[in-house]
Amino acid sequence: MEWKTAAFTQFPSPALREWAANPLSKGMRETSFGPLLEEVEDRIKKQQGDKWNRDLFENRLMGYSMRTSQYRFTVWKDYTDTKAKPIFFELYDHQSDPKETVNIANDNPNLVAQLL
Amino acid sequence: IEKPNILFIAIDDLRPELGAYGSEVAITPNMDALAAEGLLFNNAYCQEAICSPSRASVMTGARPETINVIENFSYFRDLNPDIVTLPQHLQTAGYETVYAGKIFHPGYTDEELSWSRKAYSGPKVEEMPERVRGYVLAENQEIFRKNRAEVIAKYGENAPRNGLGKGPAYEFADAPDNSYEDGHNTELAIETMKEMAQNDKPFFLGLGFLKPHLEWIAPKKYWDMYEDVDLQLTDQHEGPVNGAAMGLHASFELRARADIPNYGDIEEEQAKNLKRAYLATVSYVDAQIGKMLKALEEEGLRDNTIIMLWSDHGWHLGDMGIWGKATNYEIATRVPLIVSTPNMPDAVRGSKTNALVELVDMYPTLCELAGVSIPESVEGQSFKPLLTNPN
Repeated sequence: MEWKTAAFTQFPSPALREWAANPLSKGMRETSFGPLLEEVEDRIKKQQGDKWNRDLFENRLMGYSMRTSQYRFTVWKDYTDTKAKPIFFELYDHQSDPKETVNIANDNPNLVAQLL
Repeated sequence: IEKPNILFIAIDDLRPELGAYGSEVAITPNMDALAAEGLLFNNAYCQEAICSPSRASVMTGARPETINVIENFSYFRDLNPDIVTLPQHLQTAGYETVYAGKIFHPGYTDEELSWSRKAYSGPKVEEMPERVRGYVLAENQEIFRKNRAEVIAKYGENAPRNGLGKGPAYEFADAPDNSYEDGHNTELAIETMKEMAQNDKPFFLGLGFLKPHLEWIAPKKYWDMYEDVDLQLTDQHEGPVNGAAMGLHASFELRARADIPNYGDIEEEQAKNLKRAYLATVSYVDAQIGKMLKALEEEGLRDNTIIMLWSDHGWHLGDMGIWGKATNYEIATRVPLIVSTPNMPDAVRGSKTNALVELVDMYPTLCELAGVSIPESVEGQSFKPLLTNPN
């Protein structure tokens, strides 16, 4: 019997949508969440370098994730622009790494291209 | 052909931490028994690991972006006035549809179109304790009131900060099951089911549990069940090596609670108490499910009722250094899903399937099982074939 080969999920960045719709509430930075938000933001800035853009990272970034029988593959991109290029990939091999401890996307460009 | 009834059991924030899913610590005999009589899905995934988008997707059969619900502040009906929800669709096929507890996201419950009647409100309900939303202990109610008042004074009633100004993360009062909302709602659902059993119409009964969502509050006897259980914390305290910085968060949901530090580490002793509290509320929900299933049996309806049990998403209990949901990782997106149908082959009962399924698939599956057409707007795929051929 043929069956679906992937399950899809998504989540916007930053992971604060339980309390903030788009655009992210400006006042949020003045609450006790402010320093936590900045902590997350600093981590993203450090990772993204020149690609950092507050509007993108607060209001337009979406992680699209696909779970196949073997892999979890996640693409982070501007969800308001279907033609926008992904800015980050995550790939986890559930056969060898069921807890998703190591992102192997950079080591597997062909597999990333195939899954994309 | 007599149409089957449908008991649709939704659980909030329940990761697959059940005996039936291999947990060595969770005490969940009733959900385990349901799994022993039905089919357990090992690889079921939500469409977004947060309440409103996940539930709106389930109930409309469409993916979050299709209906433009990707956060907790958009009402699917405002954005999709013509979309047909699962219970709304079943009504057209002759079903009576009703819910108790949390099926849709609170405030976005589609009262007019999805539900054909209100839950039971007869005399027996009046004998129940006054509906309690939240803490039973007066001191915790006071902490909540005080914190909430401070937030409202500072930011205003309508500020999008309804996650702030909370009470303690957990409470286990020496009180009966129906002192807390899930127990009350279960009694409501049972009385509603008995009432509907007298009708000619088949029913779709949604019973939605608010736990194990924070705050973890339940009767003390469920906390006591874990007194001698050796609870191990996760050994994965960091996010993935080379993972996406934007893929993780700072446990905002837990840190909004009064007794949790706003920043820094969660101490081991506190982490163990939090895990115990989570599991205790899972056991509380499990006990209510047992009552519901027993009542269904006693009413003679079990043999003609489809039971579908699911959770809106998973939850990080410190995994990857996070307490909460709201990620794209396995721990937040994999969910428990158990289905029992009246005519399921004996060979299938009690088995598990590794087939990939998505929560968006539940809508078309129930349509097929009920012999009802599947609306064109539905994006899921019926997994009815798995119910006879799980391999």
